[in-house]
Amino acid sequence: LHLGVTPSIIRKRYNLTAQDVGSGTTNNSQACAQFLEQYFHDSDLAEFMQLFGGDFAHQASVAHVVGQQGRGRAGIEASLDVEYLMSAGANISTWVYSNPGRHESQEPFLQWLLLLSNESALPPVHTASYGDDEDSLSSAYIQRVNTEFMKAAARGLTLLFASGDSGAGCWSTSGRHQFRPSFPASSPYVTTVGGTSFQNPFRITNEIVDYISGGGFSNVFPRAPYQEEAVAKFLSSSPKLPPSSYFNASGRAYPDVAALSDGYWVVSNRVPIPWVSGTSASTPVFGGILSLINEHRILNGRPPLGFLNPRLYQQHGAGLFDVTRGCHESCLNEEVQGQGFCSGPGWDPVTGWGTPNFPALLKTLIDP
Amino acid sequence: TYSPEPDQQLTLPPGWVSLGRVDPEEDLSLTFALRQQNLERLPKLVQAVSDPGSPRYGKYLSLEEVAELVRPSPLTLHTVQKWLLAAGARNCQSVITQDFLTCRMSVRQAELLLSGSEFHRYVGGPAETHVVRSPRPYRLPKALASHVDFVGGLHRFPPTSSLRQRPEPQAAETVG
Repeated sequence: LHLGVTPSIIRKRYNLTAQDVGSGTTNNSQACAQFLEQYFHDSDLAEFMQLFGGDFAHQASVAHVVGQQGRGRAGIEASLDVEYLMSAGANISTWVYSNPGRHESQEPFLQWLLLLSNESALPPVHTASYGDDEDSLSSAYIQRVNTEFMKAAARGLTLLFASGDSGAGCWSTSGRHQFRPSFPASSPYVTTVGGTSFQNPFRITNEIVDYISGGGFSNVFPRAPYQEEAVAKFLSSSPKLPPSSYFNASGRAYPDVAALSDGYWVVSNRVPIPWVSGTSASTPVFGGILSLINEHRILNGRPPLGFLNPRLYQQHGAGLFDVTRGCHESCLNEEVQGQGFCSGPGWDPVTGWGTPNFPALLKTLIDP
Repeated sequence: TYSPEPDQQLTLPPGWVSLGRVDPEEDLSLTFALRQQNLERLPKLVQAVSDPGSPRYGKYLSLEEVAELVRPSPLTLHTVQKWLLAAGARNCQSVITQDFLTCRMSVRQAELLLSGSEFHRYVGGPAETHVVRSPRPYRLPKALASHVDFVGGLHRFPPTSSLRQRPEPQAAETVG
């Protein structure tokens, strides 16, 4: 029995042993980016690790902060990002991009993209919980940001984005309801992370869909070539597809993967806070696990994983626990009654290929 | 003139309130996304270094190599810099890939440069953040249409977190 998700629950569920930590001998690193005017406190991280980090080697502080750490209260999202990236990707040097571009007229997310284009040596894995409704952004902006993601992928950076916390989303145009995809989650050049819950929230059991897990089909980007087979199979086999007028079946489908997103303990402003949920929690966990895999790859003289999706889909999600139960939320109307897509065998637009089973995932991603 | 972002949503996100126009002499920082080159080669390149079946799998480019590939043309760099200098923008900084330019200028200069724009100060979000944005679309001289993708710092507000603390699951129901 447990009273919510802590690092040891994450590590048990995803089969991370005490040996599965950074070796401390490589130049491996990982980063999380904050765009929400939120800051983390070193003292919270220290307290978190004191409370929850007893059974694995870990670093007690962030290695590098890019941007300014404001004064005042810590933010719960910033605290969670750092605490769980450093628990899943334990003992690996961790950077925090803290609200780059603080000037009132700057866009922190855009400034982060500029930083990526201005630093030669960057951590291989970057996690970010940022998203906007696709329809709210100009196509000039979306296309250019997508190009920035391509530049990062060409350099071997793994960019992980939370898939969002409104399920399939919902909006109505001229009286017709549709699902509402999110960006950057819908970019074909990032790896998007959905969310799950334990089937029994007080035990370490198999995982089911967390109803808030963002997912769906882009209205801007066509289906990515690497996911052609997986998405076609889902669309042809899913027993409970929403009405076709609700989504663009030929769009880039997401998420690609998932991890637990429900019931986290976070320490923020010195207070342990239970039952915190959102795909902002699953994203640093998946990021940390990819950093552990990079650690093994680097120790074997291999390059870091880079842009993961082509390989992930080619291997049909091998090394991941398939989540096959549950549907995420969507429009609360008579037609779909609040239900979006439902998970099923293989890839689905709710949890992607599923959640990490570290030893199996390591085995499939260590070579080449 | 032309509007680079005609389809950008301009409505005020919930939770943000306008504090009125910004003083014309106040300082702004705007980011110009310059048109890149050779973009049609990027997707293949990404596929080549990301597909385990490719001979170039894992052979990533350095930032300098990416810069070499996508760097804006000399004409683009010259046209935009000339336009900014003529408007009095000083203190512009670029990045290694030279495809972004961040300049500081006064509100007055910005509103002249980006016709139609009107800068207001807003307050909002959980941390009572102050931002300066324009609720009205901006336009650029037509001569820049093939040199600038968009201008950042006018329309997109900082996001708010969607993390939630949920009520504790009903113990009896699930444990049973």
